[in-house]
Amino acid sequence: AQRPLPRRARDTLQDTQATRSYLQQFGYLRRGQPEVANLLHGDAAATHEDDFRIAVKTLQEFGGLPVTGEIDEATRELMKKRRCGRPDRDNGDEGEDRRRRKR
Amino acid sequence: FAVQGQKWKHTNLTWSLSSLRRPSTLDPHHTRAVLARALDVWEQASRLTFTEVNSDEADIVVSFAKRYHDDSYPFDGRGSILAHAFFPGSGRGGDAHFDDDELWLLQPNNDDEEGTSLLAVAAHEFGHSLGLSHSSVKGALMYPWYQGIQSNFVLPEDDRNGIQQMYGPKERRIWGKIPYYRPVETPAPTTTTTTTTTTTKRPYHHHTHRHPQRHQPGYPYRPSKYPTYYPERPNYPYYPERRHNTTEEHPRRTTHHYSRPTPDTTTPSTTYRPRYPQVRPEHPGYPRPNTPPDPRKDHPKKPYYPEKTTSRPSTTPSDKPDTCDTTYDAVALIRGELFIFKNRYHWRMGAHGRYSGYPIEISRMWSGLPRNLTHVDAVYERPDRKIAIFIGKELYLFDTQYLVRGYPKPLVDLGLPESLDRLDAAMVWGYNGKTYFYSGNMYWKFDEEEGHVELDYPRDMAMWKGVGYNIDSVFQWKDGKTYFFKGKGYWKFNDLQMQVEHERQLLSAPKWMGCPAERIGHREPYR
Repeated sequence: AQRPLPRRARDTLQDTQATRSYLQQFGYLRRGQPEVANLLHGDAAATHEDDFRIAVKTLQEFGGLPVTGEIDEATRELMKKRRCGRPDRDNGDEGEDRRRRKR
Repeated sequence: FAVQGQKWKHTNLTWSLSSLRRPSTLDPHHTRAVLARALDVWEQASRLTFTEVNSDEADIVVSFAKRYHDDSYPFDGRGSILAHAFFPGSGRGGDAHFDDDELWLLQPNNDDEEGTSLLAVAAHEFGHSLGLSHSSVKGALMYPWYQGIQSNFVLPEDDRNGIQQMYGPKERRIWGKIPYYRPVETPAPTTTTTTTTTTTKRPYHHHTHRHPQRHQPGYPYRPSKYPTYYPERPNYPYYPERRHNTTEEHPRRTTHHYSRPTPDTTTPSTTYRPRYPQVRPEHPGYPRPNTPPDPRKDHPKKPYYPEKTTSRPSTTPSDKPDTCDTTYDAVALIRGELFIFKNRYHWRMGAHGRYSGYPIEISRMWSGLPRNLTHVDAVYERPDRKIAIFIGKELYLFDTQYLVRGYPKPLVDLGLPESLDRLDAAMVWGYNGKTYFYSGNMYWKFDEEEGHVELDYPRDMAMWKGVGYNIDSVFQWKDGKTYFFKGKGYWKFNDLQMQVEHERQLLSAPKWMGCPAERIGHREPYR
């Protein structure tokens, strides 16, 4: 049987997932299939992680916070604040366009 | 500031508080007053004007809703997400939605930790309604996070720059500037001032015709001190309406309504058909003396007038579908009610479920359809609430029950290929409010404002992962989700992931017709 994750690791994972969801909802991170991240290895996983850090940085910059790329307390507070439901960045208005490939 | 790209083509916008979705805890009159103030913030800084109208057809319709509310941006209860608005456009373009679960405050109040100022949020959302995206400038109105608002609020510079880039700054009227002019040094020749003919061409918008000396010192002049004098307009005051029956008409005026032939009231019209009630000529009660024998007397339409018929068939017409075991030609949400079409018939589902007596013939609802109608291919309610019905290579457009003048139109007029024989389905996609057409293995995006499919289409149906080709129908249900139909089953579609939520189809009849499970056929559903 798998050993359960330590509490701190579990909190970090939840924190990351909540942040990822927030970043996707407001246009900082492209929406994808959540399970894909767990399947990535090597360079792909690194790229995925980079995307996440870049998205966090973009959020921090947009929100006027120190740009660290880390989910710090200020970033958490920002994400808890009441806000407009529109995305801050329009990554293509439509789902079908997001799936388009370059010719 | 950030400009999204879409803007209104006119500056005199209308707005209204939705008649159906009003705030549950606020007084609607006070709410409207706050909304008007929020719009005034933008009006003061731009050329835009806002007029409240009592209609859900206004450019900007404000509504209050909870959780899922017919778009792809569900609310989340109190806190976090407060509202959203759509960028300019037809249909719900420009509309603003507010979370009815929030504790809205009608008075600006920054100190209240619990409540949220409606004025602050509304002013922000109306920025989206006018075409502005979020700004990263802290303190700007379009900053996405809630900042409260002061009672003497004026639009911050960042937002003012944004709105003025799109619509221009407000034009300030200088008192006395127009139409009063100072007398010129040399009066115009008397020949022009005394002429009384109507052949002189004059600009219609004479109020914008400015005097060349208007920027010289001493201008403008008070009108009471100087006589009104227009060297280039001898007949001022100018009343264009007095000239309507002269031969020399103003370019914007036409005489066609004076030259209409007088209706001939002595000869009865042969083309007259009553608009209401909707009585078709084949109705037994319709006054048609000397009617020749009806070649369609054995037509299965007859069961709908059973008391007047003598040769009523004792069995169900051959093409009348079984409610609980059938495929669907088209499914559409029209005025909040579900319409399902099959062959010549349709069902209708309202708030209390399926209407009794249905299915009935489609042509009883929309009598402008062809008399030999056998089926429809696709149906959807357009953003302007007109009902589009596709049959073969033609589009029939209805304003409620009445066929719009100029229809049916060929599909080619919409930009669809000549070779296309029919559409499979049509819908307004809840995810982006755009219209899509489907046929075979291709689909098109349709621009409702241009009345034409967009460039770069058609595309392959593979984009809609999991629904395959040759679908029967698609529509957006009240939960904001998209449903695709094929055979006797359906898929619920995840708009964000662009794929079906369940690979295996679910049976349509229990979900959409309310049929018991034992009445449903056991055909293997599509995968």
